[in-house]
Amino acid sequence: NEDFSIENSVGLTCEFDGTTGLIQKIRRGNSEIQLSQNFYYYHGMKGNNSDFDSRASGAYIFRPNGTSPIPIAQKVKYEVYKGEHVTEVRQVFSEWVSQVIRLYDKADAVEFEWLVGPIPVGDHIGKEVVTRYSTDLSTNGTFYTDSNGREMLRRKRNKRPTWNYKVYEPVAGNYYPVNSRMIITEEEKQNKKRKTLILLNDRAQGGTSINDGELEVMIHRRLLFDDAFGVGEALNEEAYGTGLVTRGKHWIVFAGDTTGVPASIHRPLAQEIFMDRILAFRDSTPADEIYLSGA
Amino acid sequence: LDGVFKLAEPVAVNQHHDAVAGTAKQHVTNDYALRISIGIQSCEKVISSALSKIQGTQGASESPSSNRIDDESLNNSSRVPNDFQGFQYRDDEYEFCHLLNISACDPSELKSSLVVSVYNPLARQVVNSYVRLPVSTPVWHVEGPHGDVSTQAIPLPEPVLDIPGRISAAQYELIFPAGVLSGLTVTNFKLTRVIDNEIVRGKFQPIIQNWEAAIDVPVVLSVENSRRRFLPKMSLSPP
Repeated sequence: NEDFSIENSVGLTCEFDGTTGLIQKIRRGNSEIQLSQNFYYYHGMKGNNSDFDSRASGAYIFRPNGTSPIPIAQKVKYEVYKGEHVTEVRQVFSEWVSQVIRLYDKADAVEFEWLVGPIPVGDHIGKEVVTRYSTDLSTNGTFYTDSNGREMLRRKRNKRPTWNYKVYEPVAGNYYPVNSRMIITEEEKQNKKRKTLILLNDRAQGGTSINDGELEVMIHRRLLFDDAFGVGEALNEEAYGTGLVTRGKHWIVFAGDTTGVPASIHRPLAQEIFMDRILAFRDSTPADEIYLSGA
Repeated sequence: LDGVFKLAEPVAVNQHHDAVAGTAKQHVTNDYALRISIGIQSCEKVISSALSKIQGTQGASESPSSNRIDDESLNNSSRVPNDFQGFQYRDDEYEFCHLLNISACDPSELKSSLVVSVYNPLARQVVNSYVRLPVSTPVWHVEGPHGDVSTQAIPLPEPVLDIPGRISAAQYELIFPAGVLSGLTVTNFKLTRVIDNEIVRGKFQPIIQNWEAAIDVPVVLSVENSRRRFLPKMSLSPP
Protein backbone atom coordinates (compact mmCIF):
# COMPACT_ATOMS: atom_id res chain seq x y z
CA ASN A 1 0.00 0.00 0.00
CA GLU A 2 2.98 2.37 -0.15
CA ASP A 3 2.89 5.15 -2.71
CA PHE A 4 5.03 4.30 -5.73
CA SER A 5 6.28 5.99 -8.87
CA ILE A 6 7.33 4.99 -12.38
CA GLU A 7 9.82 6.97 -14.46
CA ASN A 8 11.62 6.85 -17.81
CA SER A 9 15.03 7.88 -19.05
CA VAL A 10 13.97 11.34 -20.24
CA GLY A 11 12.93 12.63 -16.83
CA LEU A 12 9.20 11.92 -16.91
CA THR A 13 7.85 10.51 -13.62
CA CYS A 14 4.33 9.44 -12.58
CA GLU A 15 3.48 9.03 -8.89
CA PHE A 16 0.68 6.77 -7.66
CA ASP A 17 -1.25 6.52 -4.40
CA GLY A 18 -0.44 3.08 -2.99
CA THR A 19 -3.80 2.72 -1.26
CA THR A 20 -6.10 3.64 -4.13
CA GLY A 21 -3.79 2.65 -7.00
CA LEU A 22 -4.70 5.90 -8.78
CA ILE A 23 -2.22 8.32 -10.36
CA GLN A 24 -1.62 11.44 -8.27
CA LYS A 25 1.24 13.43 -9.78
CA ILE A 26 3.27 13.90 -12.97
CA ARG A 27 6.75 15.37 -12.80
CA ARG A 28 8.80 16.51 -15.77
CA GLY A 29 12.33 17.53 -14.82
CA ASN A 30 11.96 20.05 -11.99
CA SER A 31 8.37 20.90 -12.76
CA GLU A 32 5.42 18.92 -11.39
CA ILE A 33 1.62 18.90 -11.41
CA GLN A 34 -0.96 17.22 -9.17
CA LEU A 35 -2.90 14.94 -11.50
CA SER A 36 -5.62 12.49 -10.55
CA GLN A 37 -7.61 10.46 -13.06
CA ASN A 38 -10.74 8.39 -12.65
CA PHE A 39 -13.78 7.14 -14.57
CA TYR A 40 -17.32 8.34 -13.93
CA TYR A 41 -20.71 7.95 -15.51
CA TYR A 42 -23.70 10.21 -15.96
CA HIS A 43 -27.23 8.79 -15.90
CA GLY A 44 -28.74 9.43 -19.32
CA MET A 45 -31.92 11.54 -19.17
CA LYS A 46 -34.92 9.29 -19.79
CA GLY A 47 -37.13 12.17 -20.93
CA ASN A 48 -40.47 11.56 -22.60
CA ASN A 49 -39.81 13.50 -25.76
CA SER A 50 -43.31 14.96 -25.62
CA ASP A 51 -42.05 18.50 -25.56
CA PHE A 52 -38.71 20.09 -26.17
CA ASP A 53 -37.46 20.40 -22.62
CA SER A 54 -37.89 16.73 -21.78
CA ARG A 55 -35.66 15.26 -24.44
CA ALA A 56 -34.11 11.88 -23.78
CA SER A 57 -30.35 11.38 -24.06
CA GLY A 58 -29.78 9.42 -27.26
CA ALA A 59 -27.86 9.23 -30.52
CA TYR A 60 -28.38 12.92 -31.31
CA ILE A 61 -28.58 14.24 -27.77
CA PHE A 62 -26.20 14.16 -24.80
CA ARG A 63 -28.34 15.07 -21.81
CA PRO A 64 -27.23 13.78 -18.44
CA ASN A 65 -29.73 13.47 -15.62
CA GLY A 66 -27.87 15.46 -12.98
CA THR A 67 -24.67 17.48 -13.09
CA SER A 68 -22.36 15.31 -10.97
CA PRO A 69 -21.20 12.10 -12.56
CA ILE A 70 -20.92 9.00 -10.36
CA PRO A 71 -17.37 7.63 -9.85
CA ILE A 72 -17.03 4.01 -10.90
CA ALA A 73 -14.58 3.15 -8.12
CA GLN A 74 -12.64 5.09 -5.50
CA LYS A 75 -9.80 2.56 -5.47
CA VAL A 76 -8.59 -0.05 -7.92
CA LYS A 77 -6.87 -3.40 -8.01
CA TYR A 78 -3.51 -2.84 -9.62
CA GLU A 79 -0.19 -4.38 -10.56
CA VAL A 80 2.96 -2.86 -12.02
CA TYR A 81 5.22 -4.43 -14.67
CA LYS A 82 8.57 -2.80 -15.22
CA GLY A 83 10.97 -3.47 -18.08
CA GLU A 84 13.65 -2.03 -20.36
CA HIS A 85 11.30 -0.42 -22.88
CA VAL A 86 8.07 0.22 -21.01
CA THR A 87 6.65 0.28 -17.49
CA GLU A 88 2.94 -0.29 -17.13
CA VAL A 89 0.44 0.05 -14.28
CA ARG A 90 -2.61 -2.15 -14.79
CA GLN A 91 -5.74 -1.04 -12.98
CA VAL A 92 -9.11 -2.78 -12.61
CA PHE A 93 -11.82 -0.27 -11.63
CA SER A 94 -14.74 -2.66 -11.95
CA GLU A 95 -15.82 -5.69 -13.91
CA TRP A 96 -16.41 -3.46 -16.92
CA VAL A 97 -13.74 -0.76 -16.61
CA SER A 98 -10.00 -1.36 -16.63
CA GLN A 99 -7.01 0.65 -17.80
CA VAL A 100 -3.29 0.37 -18.42
CA ILE A 101 -1.11 3.44 -17.77
CA ARG A 102 2.11 3.10 -19.81
CA LEU A 103 5.35 5.02 -19.70
CA TYR A 104 7.63 4.16 -22.62
CA ASP A 105 11.32 4.63 -22.05
CA LYS A 106 11.90 7.69 -24.21
CA ALA A 107 8.37 9.01 -24.39
CA ASP A 108 7.20 12.56 -23.82
CA ALA A 109 3.64 11.43 -23.09
CA VAL A 110 1.95 9.11 -20.59
CA GLU A 111 -0.31 6.60 -22.39
CA PHE A 112 -3.72 5.72 -20.85
CA GLU A 113 -5.28 2.71 -22.56
CA TRP A 114 -8.83 2.15 -21.30
CA LEU A 115 -11.20 -0.78 -21.80
CA VAL A 116 -14.84 0.05 -21.04
CA GLY A 117 -17.92 -2.14 -21.34
CA PRO A 118 -20.33 -3.74 -21.45
CA ILE A 119 -22.02 -0.86 -19.66
CA PRO A 120 -24.48 -2.52 -17.25
CA VAL A 121 -28.09 -1.40 -17.62
CA GLY A 122 -29.69 -3.82 -15.17
CA ASP A 123 -31.10 -0.75 -13.38
CA HIS A 124 -32.89 0.31 -16.59
CA ILE A 125 -30.84 3.52 -16.72
CA GLY A 126 -28.68 4.50 -19.68
CA LYS A 127 -25.14 5.60 -18.82
CA GLU A 128 -22.56 7.89 -20.38
CA VAL A 129 -19.01 7.07 -19.29
CA VAL A 130 -16.39 9.80 -19.00
CA THR A 131 -12.78 9.94 -17.88
CA ARG A 132 -11.55 12.93 -15.89
CA TYR A 133 -8.00 14.20 -15.49
CA SER A 134 -8.05 16.62 -12.55
CA THR A 135 -5.14 18.96 -11.75
CA ASP A 136 -4.32 21.87 -9.47
CA LEU A 137 -4.02 24.33 -12.38
CA SER A 138 -6.00 27.54 -11.94
CA THR A 139 -7.60 27.76 -15.37
CA ASN A 140 -10.45 30.20 -14.60
CA GLY A 141 -13.03 28.29 -16.64
CA THR A 142 -10.91 28.35 -19.80
CA PHE A 143 -9.88 25.36 -21.92
CA TYR A 144 -8.92 24.73 -25.55
CA THR A 145 -10.22 22.14 -27.99
CA ASP A 146 -9.05 21.59 -31.56
CA SER A 147 -11.01 21.95 -34.74
CA ASN A 148 -10.17 18.93 -36.91
CA GLY A 149 -6.60 19.00 -35.74
CA ARG A 150 -5.86 22.34 -37.36
CA GLU A 151 -6.44 25.20 -34.94
CA MET A 152 -7.09 25.39 -31.20
CA LEU A 153 -10.34 27.11 -30.20
CA ARG A 154 -10.55 28.86 -26.84
CA ARG A 155 -13.56 27.77 -24.79
CA LYS A 156 -14.97 29.51 -21.68
CA ARG A 157 -17.32 27.66 -19.34
CA ASN A 158 -20.97 28.79 -19.62
CA LYS A 159 -20.02 31.41 -22.21
CA ARG A 160 -20.27 31.81 -25.99
CA PRO A 161 -18.03 34.24 -27.91
CA THR A 162 -20.82 35.66 -30.02
CA TRP A 163 -23.99 35.72 -27.98
CA ASN A 164 -25.27 36.02 -24.42
CA TYR A 165 -25.54 32.33 -23.56
CA LYS A 166 -28.30 31.30 -21.10
CA VAL A 167 -27.36 28.09 -19.27
CA TYR A 168 -30.04 25.43 -19.71
CA GLU A 169 -27.76 22.38 -19.63
CA PRO A 170 -24.84 23.03 -17.23
CA VAL A 171 -22.95 19.93 -18.41
CA ALA A 172 -24.00 19.21 -21.99
CA GLY A 173 -23.95 22.92 -22.80
CA ASN A 174 -20.24 22.93 -22.04
CA TYR A 175 -19.30 19.88 -24.10
CA TYR A 176 -17.33 20.49 -27.30
CA PRO A 177 -15.92 18.29 -30.08
CA VAL A 178 -12.39 17.06 -29.35
CA ASN A 179 -11.11 15.73 -32.67
CA SER A 180 -7.49 15.25 -31.68
CA ARG A 181 -6.57 17.24 -28.56
CA MET A 182 -7.68 19.31 -25.62
CA ILE A 183 -5.53 21.66 -23.56
CA ILE A 184 -5.73 23.43 -20.21
CA THR A 185 -3.14 25.93 -19.08
CA GLU A 186 -2.93 28.13 -16.04
CA GLU A 187 -3.48 31.85 -16.23
CA GLU A 188 -0.33 33.67 -17.27
CA LYS A 189 1.96 34.62 -14.38
CA GLN A 190 4.32 37.56 -14.14
CA ASN A 191 7.29 35.56 -15.39
CA LYS A 192 5.18 34.53 -18.41
CA LYS A 193 5.88 30.88 -17.48
CA ARG A 194 2.92 28.62 -16.96
CA LYS A 195 2.09 24.94 -16.72
CA THR A 196 0.10 23.26 -19.47
CA LEU A 197 -1.63 19.89 -19.67
CA ILE A 198 -2.39 18.41 -23.08
CA LEU A 199 -4.67 15.46 -23.79
CA LEU A 200 -4.44 13.71 -27.17
CA ASN A 201 -6.99 11.12 -28.22
CA ASP A 202 -7.07 8.38 -30.85
CA ARG A 203 -10.55 9.24 -32.20
CA ALA A 204 -12.96 12.17 -32.18
CA GLN A 205 -14.73 12.46 -28.79
CA GLY A 206 -16.64 15.02 -26.76
CA GLY A 207 -14.95 16.93 -23.96
CA THR A 208 -15.24 19.73 -21.45
CA SER A 209 -13.74 21.27 -18.34
CA ILE A 210 -16.59 21.45 -15.83
CA ASN A 211 -14.27 22.27 -12.94
CA ASP A 212 -11.15 24.42 -13.03
CA GLY A 213 -7.99 22.48 -13.80
CA GLU A 214 -9.92 19.53 -15.17
CA LEU A 215 -10.16 17.75 -18.54
CA GLU A 216 -13.21 15.54 -19.03
CA VAL A 217 -13.70 13.36 -22.12
CA MET A 218 -16.64 11.08 -22.90
CA ILE A 219 -15.47 7.61 -23.96
CA HIS A 220 -18.55 5.39 -24.10
CA ARG A 221 -22.37 5.60 -23.99
CA ARG A 222 -25.25 3.16 -23.73
CA LEU A 223 -28.74 4.62 -23.74
CA LEU A 224 -32.12 3.01 -23.58
CA PHE A 225 -34.53 5.50 -25.09
CA ASP A 226 -34.88 7.04 -28.50
CA ASP A 227 -34.39 10.82 -28.50
CA ALA A 228 -37.07 11.46 -31.12
CA PHE A 229 -34.81 13.11 -33.63
CA GLY A 230 -35.54 10.58 -36.30
CA VAL A 231 -33.31 7.53 -35.89
CA GLY A 232 -36.17 5.76 -34.14
CA GLU A 233 -34.03 3.55 -31.87
CA ALA A 234 -32.00 3.90 -28.68
CA LEU A 235 -28.19 4.19 -28.86
CA ASN A 236 -27.82 0.73 -27.37
CA GLU A 237 -25.20 -1.09 -29.42
CA GLU A 238 -24.77 -4.73 -28.59
CA ALA A 239 -22.33 -7.52 -29.42
CA TYR A 240 -22.58 -11.13 -28.18
CA GLY A 241 -25.87 -10.22 -26.53
CA THR A 242 -24.35 -7.65 -24.20
CA GLY A 243 -23.36 -4.02 -24.59
CA LEU A 244 -20.45 -3.02 -26.80
CA VAL A 245 -16.97 -3.05 -25.28
CA THR A 246 -14.75 -0.18 -26.38
CA ARG A 247 -10.98 0.17 -26.15
CA GLY A 248 -8.97 3.26 -26.83
CA LYS A 249 -6.08 5.47 -25.80
CA HIS A 250 -5.41 8.91 -24.47
CA TRP A 251 -1.98 10.45 -24.24
CA ILE A 252 -1.31 13.00 -21.50
CA VAL A 253 1.53 15.46 -22.00
CA PHE A 254 2.57 17.67 -19.11
CA ALA A 255 4.46 20.64 -20.51
CA GLY A 256 6.32 22.00 -17.46
CA ASP A 257 6.88 25.72 -16.97
CA THR A 258 6.87 27.03 -20.54
CA THR A 259 5.93 30.29 -22.19
CA GLY A 260 2.75 29.88 -24.17
CA VAL A 261 1.21 26.56 -25.17
CA PRO A 262 4.00 24.45 -26.71
CA ALA A 263 2.61 23.41 -30.12
CA SER A 264 6.06 21.92 -30.76
CA ILE A 265 5.16 19.18 -28.29
CA HIS A 266 1.60 18.27 -29.27
CA ARG A 267 1.61 18.78 -33.03
CA PRO A 268 4.20 16.12 -33.97
CA LEU A 269 2.68 13.64 -31.51
CA ALA A 270 -0.83 14.27 -32.88
CA GLN A 271 0.44 13.60 -36.42
CA GLU A 272 2.07 10.35 -35.35
CA ILE A 273 -1.13 9.24 -33.64
CA PHE A 274 -3.26 10.08 -36.67
CA MET A 275 -0.80 8.67 -39.23
CA ASP A 276 0.20 5.64 -37.20
CA ARG A 277 2.79 3.20 -38.50
CA ILE A 278 1.40 0.34 -40.62
CA LEU A 279 2.65 -3.15 -39.73
CA ALA A 280 2.77 -5.82 -42.42
CA PHE A 281 3.77 -9.42 -41.77
CA ARG A 282 5.28 -12.00 -44.09
CA ASP A 283 7.04 -15.32 -43.88
CA SER A 284 10.73 -15.12 -43.32
CA THR A 285 12.80 -16.38 -46.28
CA PRO A 286 16.51 -17.21 -46.54
CA ALA A 287 16.97 -14.05 -48.60
CA ASP A 288 15.84 -11.84 -45.71
CA GLU A 289 19.30 -10.59 -44.87
CA ILE A 290 19.21 -8.60 -48.10
CA TYR A 291 16.00 -6.84 -47.20
CA LEU A 292 16.72 -6.10 -43.55
CA SER A 293 17.97 -2.72 -44.66
CA GLY A 294 15.27 -0.10 -44.81
CA ALA A 295 13.56 0.70 -48.12
CA LEU B 1 -6.19 2.05 -58.32
CA ASP B 2 -9.33 -0.04 -58.63
CA GLY B 3 -8.26 -1.76 -55.41
CA VAL B 4 -7.91 1.58 -53.65
CA PHE B 5 -11.23 2.79 -55.01
CA LYS B 6 -12.94 -0.05 -53.13
CA LEU B 7 -12.04 1.85 -49.96
CA ALA B 8 -12.26 5.40 -51.27
CA GLU B 9 -15.91 4.99 -52.19
CA PRO B 10 -17.24 3.72 -48.80
CA VAL B 11 -15.12 6.33 -47.03
CA ALA B 12 -16.79 8.95 -49.21
CA VAL B 13 -20.20 7.48 -48.43
CA ASN B 14 -19.26 7.65 -44.74
CA GLN B 15 -18.98 11.42 -44.91
CA HIS B 16 -22.76 11.42 -44.54
CA HIS B 17 -23.68 13.14 -41.25
CA ASP B 18 -25.36 9.98 -39.91
CA ALA B 19 -22.20 7.96 -40.49
CA VAL B 20 -19.89 10.59 -39.03
CA ALA B 21 -22.12 11.33 -36.02
CA GLY B 22 -23.29 7.79 -35.29
CA THR B 23 -26.96 8.71 -35.69
CA ALA B 24 -27.79 5.95 -38.15
CA LYS B 25 -29.82 2.91 -37.27
CA GLN B 26 -27.77 -0.04 -36.03
CA HIS B 27 -28.15 -2.10 -39.21
CA VAL B 28 -27.05 0.89 -41.32
CA THR B 29 -24.04 1.40 -39.04
CA ASN B 30 -23.17 -2.27 -39.39
CA ASP B 31 -23.39 -1.93 -43.18
CA TYR B 32 -21.09 1.10 -43.14
CA ALA B 33 -18.56 -0.92 -41.14
CA LEU B 34 -18.86 -3.91 -43.49
CA ARG B 35 -18.20 -1.84 -46.62
CA ILE B 36 -15.21 -0.12 -45.06
CA SER B 37 -13.86 -3.48 -43.94
CA ILE B 38 -14.13 -4.87 -47.49
CA GLY B 39 -12.38 -1.75 -48.74
CA ILE B 40 -9.56 -2.08 -46.20
CA GLN B 41 -8.88 -5.64 -47.28
CA SER B 42 -8.80 -4.57 -50.89
CA CYS B 43 -6.36 -1.78 -50.06
CA GLU B 44 -4.15 -4.18 -48.17
CA LYS B 45 -3.64 -6.13 -51.36
CA VAL B 46 -2.40 -2.95 -52.97
CA ILE B 47 -0.06 -2.26 -50.03
CA SER B 48 1.19 -5.83 -50.17
CA SER B 49 1.96 -5.48 -53.87
CA ALA B 50 3.68 -2.15 -53.28
CA LEU B 51 5.78 -3.56 -50.42
CA SER B 52 6.81 -6.48 -52.64
CA LYS B 53 7.74 -4.05 -55.35
CA ILE B 54 9.63 -1.66 -53.04
CA GLN B 55 11.54 -4.48 -51.42
CA GLY B 56 12.25 -6.23 -54.67
CA THR B 57 10.63 -9.37 -53.35
CA GLN B 58 8.12 -9.50 -56.16
CA GLY B 59 6.79 -13.03 -56.43
CA ALA B 60 8.27 -15.39 -59.02
CA SER B 61 6.44 -15.45 -62.34
CA GLU B 62 4.74 -18.69 -61.40
CA SER B 63 2.79 -16.90 -58.71
CA PRO B 64 -0.81 -18.11 -59.04
CA SER B 65 -2.69 -16.01 -61.54
CA SER B 66 -5.29 -15.16 -58.88
CA ASN B 67 -2.58 -13.29 -56.98
CA ARG B 68 -1.39 -11.43 -59.98
CA ILE B 69 -3.14 -8.30 -61.11
CA ASP B 70 -3.94 -8.76 -64.78
CA ASP B 71 -0.98 -7.16 -66.55
CA GLU B 72 -3.02 -6.59 -69.65
CA SER B 73 -5.51 -4.33 -67.89
CA LEU B 74 -2.72 -2.84 -65.84
CA ASN B 75 -0.51 -1.97 -68.76
CA ASN B 76 -3.37 -0.60 -70.77
CA SER B 77 -4.69 1.65 -68.06
CA SER B 78 -3.10 5.01 -68.65
CA ARG B 79 -3.34 5.77 -64.93
CA VAL B 80 -0.40 3.55 -64.03
CA PRO B 81 3.03 5.21 -63.91
CA ASN B 82 5.60 3.70 -66.25
CA ASP B 83 7.79 1.88 -63.77
CA PHE B 84 4.81 -0.23 -62.74
CA GLN B 85 4.28 -1.38 -66.29
CA GLY B 86 4.84 -4.96 -67.15
CA PHE B 87 6.10 -6.43 -63.94
CA GLN B 88 4.44 -9.15 -61.90
CA TYR B 89 3.92 -8.71 -58.22
CA ARG B 90 2.08 -10.67 -55.57
CA ASP B 91 -0.72 -9.17 -53.56
CA ASP B 92 -0.86 -11.97 -51.03
CA GLU B 93 2.70 -11.87 -49.77
CA TYR B 94 1.93 -9.74 -46.72
CA GLU B 95 -0.62 -10.19 -43.95
CA PHE B 96 -2.10 -7.43 -41.80
CA CYS B 97 -3.59 -7.51 -38.29
CA HIS B 98 -6.65 -5.46 -37.35
CA LEU B 99 -6.92 -6.62 -33.74
CA LEU B 100 -3.53 -5.58 -32.40
CA ASN B 101 -5.40 -3.31 -29.96
CA ILE B 102 -6.85 -6.39 -28.29
CA SER B 103 -3.64 -8.43 -28.66
CA ALA B 104 -4.68 -10.76 -31.45
CA CYS B 105 -2.57 -11.31 -34.57
CA ASP B 106 -2.20 -14.74 -36.21
CA PRO B 107 1.24 -14.16 -37.83
CA SER B 108 2.98 -13.10 -34.61
CA GLU B 109 1.13 -15.68 -32.50
CA LEU B 110 1.57 -18.72 -34.70
CA LYS B 111 4.74 -18.33 -36.78
CA SER B 112 8.21 -19.14 -35.43
CA SER B 113 10.01 -16.95 -37.90
CA LEU B 114 8.63 -13.92 -39.69
CA VAL B 115 9.45 -10.48 -41.05
CA VAL B 116 7.60 -7.44 -39.69
CA SER B 117 7.67 -4.51 -42.11
CA VAL B 118 6.98 -1.16 -40.43
CA TYR B 119 5.79 1.54 -42.85
CA ASN B 120 6.02 5.15 -41.68
CA PRO B 121 3.31 7.07 -43.60
CA LEU B 122 4.53 10.49 -42.44
CA ALA B 123 6.79 12.49 -44.76
CA ARG B 124 9.22 12.98 -41.89
CA GLN B 125 11.17 10.72 -39.60
CA VAL B 126 9.60 9.26 -36.48
CA VAL B 127 11.87 8.54 -33.52
CA ASN B 128 11.30 6.58 -30.33
CA SER B 129 8.38 4.52 -31.58
CA TYR B 130 7.88 0.96 -30.37
CA VAL B 131 6.45 -2.17 -31.92
CA ARG B 132 4.08 -4.23 -29.72
CA LEU B 133 3.09 -7.70 -30.89
CA PRO B 134 0.96 -10.40 -29.25
CA VAL B 135 2.99 -13.62 -28.98
CA SER B 136 2.43 -17.04 -27.46
CA THR B 137 5.98 -17.43 -26.04
CA PRO B 138 8.07 -14.63 -24.51
CA VAL B 139 11.59 -15.08 -25.88
CA TRP B 140 12.38 -13.89 -29.42
CA HIS B 141 15.46 -12.90 -31.37
CA VAL B 142 14.79 -9.66 -33.23
CA GLU B 143 17.10 -8.36 -35.94
CA GLY B 144 16.69 -4.92 -37.46
CA PRO B 145 18.53 -2.84 -40.08
CA HIS B 146 21.29 -2.08 -37.56
CA GLY B 147 21.66 -5.51 -36.00
CA ASP B 148 20.05 -7.15 -32.97
CA VAL B 149 17.23 -5.33 -31.18
CA SER B 150 16.55 -5.80 -27.47
CA THR B 151 13.04 -6.92 -26.56
CA GLN B 152 10.76 -6.92 -23.51
CA ALA B 153 7.90 -9.37 -22.94
CA ILE B 154 4.94 -8.57 -20.69
CA PRO B 155 2.32 -11.21 -19.81
CA LEU B 156 -1.20 -10.33 -20.94
CA PRO B 157 -3.74 -9.91 -18.13
CA GLU B 158 -6.32 -12.62 -17.63
CA PRO B 159 -9.67 -11.49 -19.05
CA VAL B 160 -11.77 -9.92 -16.27
CA LEU B 161 -15.03 -11.13 -17.76
CA ASP B 162 -15.96 -14.30 -19.58
CA ILE B 163 -17.41 -12.32 -22.46
CA PRO B 164 -15.77 -13.57 -25.69
CA GLY B 165 -13.07 -10.93 -26.18
CA ARG B 166 -9.90 -11.85 -28.00
CA ILE B 167 -9.74 -15.13 -29.84
CA SER B 168 -6.01 -15.62 -29.75
CA ALA B 169 -3.18 -17.83 -28.58
CA ALA B 170 -1.29 -14.80 -27.27
CA GLN B 171 -0.01 -15.01 -23.70
CA TYR B 172 2.43 -12.10 -23.85
CA GLU B 173 3.10 -8.88 -25.66
CA LEU B 174 6.55 -8.51 -27.21
CA ILE B 175 7.83 -4.92 -27.22
CA PHE B 176 10.86 -3.62 -29.10
CA PRO B 177 12.04 -0.17 -30.22
CA ALA B 178 11.54 0.55 -33.92
CA GLY B 179 14.33 3.14 -33.74
CA VAL B 180 14.41 6.01 -36.24
CA LEU B 181 11.90 5.47 -39.04
CA SER B 182 12.58 7.77 -42.00
CA GLY B 183 9.62 9.38 -43.73
CA LEU B 184 7.65 7.28 -46.22
CA THR B 185 9.90 4.25 -45.79
CA VAL B 186 9.58 0.61 -44.84
CA THR B 187 11.83 -0.77 -42.11
CA ASN B 188 12.08 -4.54 -41.71
CA PHE B 189 12.60 -6.57 -38.58
CA LYS B 190 13.24 -10.30 -38.65
CA LEU B 191 11.75 -12.18 -35.68
CA THR B 192 12.79 -15.70 -34.69
CA ARG B 193 11.14 -17.53 -31.81
CA VAL B 194 13.56 -18.85 -29.15
CA ILE B 195 12.29 -21.96 -27.41
CA ASP B 196 13.48 -21.70 -23.84
CA ASN B 197 11.69 -24.20 -21.65
CA GLU B 198 12.93 -22.60 -18.44
CA ILE B 199 10.88 -19.57 -19.24
CA VAL B 200 7.43 -19.95 -17.76
CA ARG B 201 4.69 -17.45 -17.29
CA GLY B 202 5.41 -17.32 -13.58
CA LYS B 203 8.82 -15.79 -14.35
CA PHE B 204 7.14 -12.56 -15.38
CA GLN B 205 5.99 -11.26 -12.01
CA PRO B 206 4.78 -7.69 -11.43
CA ILE B 207 7.15 -5.59 -9.33
CA ILE B 208 4.16 -4.29 -7.33
CA GLN B 209 0.79 -5.91 -6.87
CA ASN B 210 -2.25 -4.87 -4.89
CA TRP B 211 -4.73 -7.33 -6.28
CA GLU B 212 -6.58 -7.71 -2.99
CA ALA B 213 -8.10 -4.23 -3.18
CA ALA B 214 -11.71 -5.33 -3.34
CA ILE B 215 -13.26 -3.20 -6.04
CA ASP B 216 -16.45 -1.74 -4.66
CA VAL B 217 -18.92 -2.34 -7.46
CA PRO B 218 -22.55 -1.51 -6.63
CA VAL B 219 -24.61 -4.63 -7.37
CA VAL B 220 -26.77 -2.82 -9.90
CA LEU B 221 -23.63 -2.24 -11.94
CA SER B 222 -22.60 -5.85 -12.04
CA VAL B 223 -22.43 -7.17 -15.58
CA GLU B 224 -24.43 -10.23 -14.60
CA ASN B 225 -27.42 -7.96 -14.18
CA SER B 226 -26.98 -6.60 -17.63
CA ARG B 227 -26.74 -10.04 -19.21
CA ARG B 228 -30.47 -10.14 -19.52
CA ARG B 229 -31.24 -8.67 -22.92
CA PHE B 230 -32.82 -5.51 -21.67
CA LEU B 231 -35.42 -4.36 -24.16
CA PRO B 232 -36.26 -0.86 -23.06
CA LYS B 233 -39.90 0.09 -22.83
CA MET B 234 -39.89 2.90 -25.30
CA SER B 235 -42.44 4.52 -27.53
CA LEU B 236 -41.46 3.01 -30.86
CA SER B 237 -42.55 5.28 -33.67
CA PRO B 238 -45.10 3.51 -35.92
CA PRO B 239 -43.40 1.39 -38.62
